[in-house]
Amino acid sequence: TTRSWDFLGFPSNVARMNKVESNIIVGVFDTGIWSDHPSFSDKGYGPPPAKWKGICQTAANFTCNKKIIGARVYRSNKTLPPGDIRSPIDTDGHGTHTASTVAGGLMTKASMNGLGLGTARGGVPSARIAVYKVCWSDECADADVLAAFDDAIADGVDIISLSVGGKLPKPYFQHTISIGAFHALKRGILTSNSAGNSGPDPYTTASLSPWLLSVAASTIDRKFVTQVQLGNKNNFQGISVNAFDDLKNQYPLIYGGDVPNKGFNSSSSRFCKENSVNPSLVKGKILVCDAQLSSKKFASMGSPAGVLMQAYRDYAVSYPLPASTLKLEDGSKLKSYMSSTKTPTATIFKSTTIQDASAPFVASFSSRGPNAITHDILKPDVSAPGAEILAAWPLNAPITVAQDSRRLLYNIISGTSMACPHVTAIATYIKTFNPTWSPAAIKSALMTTASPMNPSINDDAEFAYGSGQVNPLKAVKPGLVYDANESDYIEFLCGQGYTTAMLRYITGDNSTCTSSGLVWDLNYPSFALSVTRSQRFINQHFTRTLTNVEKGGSTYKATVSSPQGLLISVNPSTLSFKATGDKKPFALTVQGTVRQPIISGSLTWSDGRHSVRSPIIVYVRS
Amino acid sequence: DFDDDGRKIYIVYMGSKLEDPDSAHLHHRAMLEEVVGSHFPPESLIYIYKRSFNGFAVKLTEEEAQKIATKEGVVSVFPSEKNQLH
Repeated sequence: TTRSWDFLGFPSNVARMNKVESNIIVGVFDTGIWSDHPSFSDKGYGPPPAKWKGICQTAANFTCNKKIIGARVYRSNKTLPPGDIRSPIDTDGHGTHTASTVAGGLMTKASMNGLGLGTARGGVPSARIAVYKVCWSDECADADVLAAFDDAIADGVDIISLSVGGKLPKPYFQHTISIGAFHALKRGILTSNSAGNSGPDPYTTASLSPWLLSVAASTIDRKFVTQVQLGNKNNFQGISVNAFDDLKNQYPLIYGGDVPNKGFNSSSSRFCKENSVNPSLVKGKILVCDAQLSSKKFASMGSPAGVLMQAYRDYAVSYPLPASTLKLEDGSKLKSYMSSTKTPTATIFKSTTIQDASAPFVASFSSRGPNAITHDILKPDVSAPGAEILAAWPLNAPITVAQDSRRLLYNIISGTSMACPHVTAIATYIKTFNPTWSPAAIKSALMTTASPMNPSINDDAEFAYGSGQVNPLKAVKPGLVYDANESDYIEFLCGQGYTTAMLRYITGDNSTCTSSGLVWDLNYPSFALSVTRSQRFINQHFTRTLTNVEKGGSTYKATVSSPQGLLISVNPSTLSFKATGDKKPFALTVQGTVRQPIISGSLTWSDGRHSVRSPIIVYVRS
Repeated sequence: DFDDDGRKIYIVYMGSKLEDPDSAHLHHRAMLEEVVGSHFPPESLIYIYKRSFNGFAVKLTEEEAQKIATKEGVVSVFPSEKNQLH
């Protein structure tokens, strides 16, 4: 966060509703929190907001304060993995990182041993945190996540941040996060959820219900690189977060393929597969591997001085040893050098940063749409920084793997988990200025003001980035919103095959499926249409209603960006709003021939001051 | 995820919260005794969801889960699966 908020155009001196912000409670469902971190100091805070009905499950080494006002623990599995503690205390680090990204205080001179130096901060630094520990080193069980929703909604949280999810798409009412988020929205609580890290394949996101705010991870313009210098003075710029100080000397290079362990041959040791390299032969040397490895794999290598890997990477990872990942061409040059001399050597320097002009783009790991449950609801919804994010870390948790003895107050990690709390914070920021807005209105504000992202560097276009990269300052004043309430979602569910009886259980009232509840009529802030391979000609109507959320009246005109082959029309194309809360319906029609797998367009309503943009995507379903 | 007796944790989701949430456990217990029998061990009931919606998490066999799914008032029954940190 020492760069991400500024990259989003959200400086630390931004106008704030400080008193309102300190009355907001963010529910963070995660691995707990390390409450001793200075990011969570309660200096200057008053007592918890009067609406707070939660509790603090105190335990050894854990107490709440006026910043962390609540903490609960959920563990349905009787046995606890070794090293885990039945306490809200975070022994992993993930929960501390996400919570500080949402609502951590301003911490100057924050860095990971000098890397990423700057002011680390939460997006809403005055907000309160309620911790719901649902994740352990072995699982985040559905039963526990649902129990946390049951409590958090009743406890009085204002928003929920959930950087957790399953791998497979599930029907909405067999998916605990969708169930919990549905009941949350009934109480005016928005749930922000990470899209997942199963990209870049299509249909990999499991965060699918329209009432969830599903967040993809994008890059920022600060990129960590790690220089490698060979004995012949040739330099390569590799990718990693190497917080170790420069190696003082040149170290002998050793190729994994040349040092197979007993029971292995070079075909596996060249990739440094687990236990495949002989630890005694790599000790004190820099090991060269023909693959990218996870930190967990380092444990079987023994104690090399460093590791050089080869792969294409769009984000940097830290390791328990000095390490860097070279691109394949540089890997070839490295091996040519190794074969050209009898005593090849190299050294690995501490990481530095470079400016990445291509940012933002969606990270390869970020899960992609389309939506596997409702094909014509676009997912994910928005993108936010989720690559190489520096945020708070507990001193009781290793920064990579258990064997890593370094203990630091900050760590740099990547994932849609890191993107999600950025969006939670912005949603909270919006709520501080607009306390009466529904979850759908806040979601709409975030989506329609998002900055479009570049499809030429994101092959999957909207299925990677949704509406685009969030823009906090625009989102707080969107002009118009696509609002929706429980009954709108119920109508949508009618069209999804849910029966009246089932929906009555869910709502607790006498809801009846009176209309067909067409997906294209749900007041969603984006437009998606799927076609089958044989269906080339399309003629689809969408209906929407816009609500004016600015003071006074204004006239908006529609502008459509129609991709080749499609005719997109809007009726009416001008909407006049007389006062705040004024609602105006319109219809959007997409006609034409589908010639490509994904066709993107957009609809923008503008009154000269506000720009309310929605992506329109037509795609061939596989 | 299965116990020695072939049971695993299922979530029984029953929609919006009851008007009298404190009576939730009576409803749930009655339903469980009907399906599993009166010998139903109390420790098998892992959670009662009653503060914000209605449901429970319980250890069941697959057959018992299928039976509960047919009961009036039940929206869905599904195994408690593992989610991952992202």
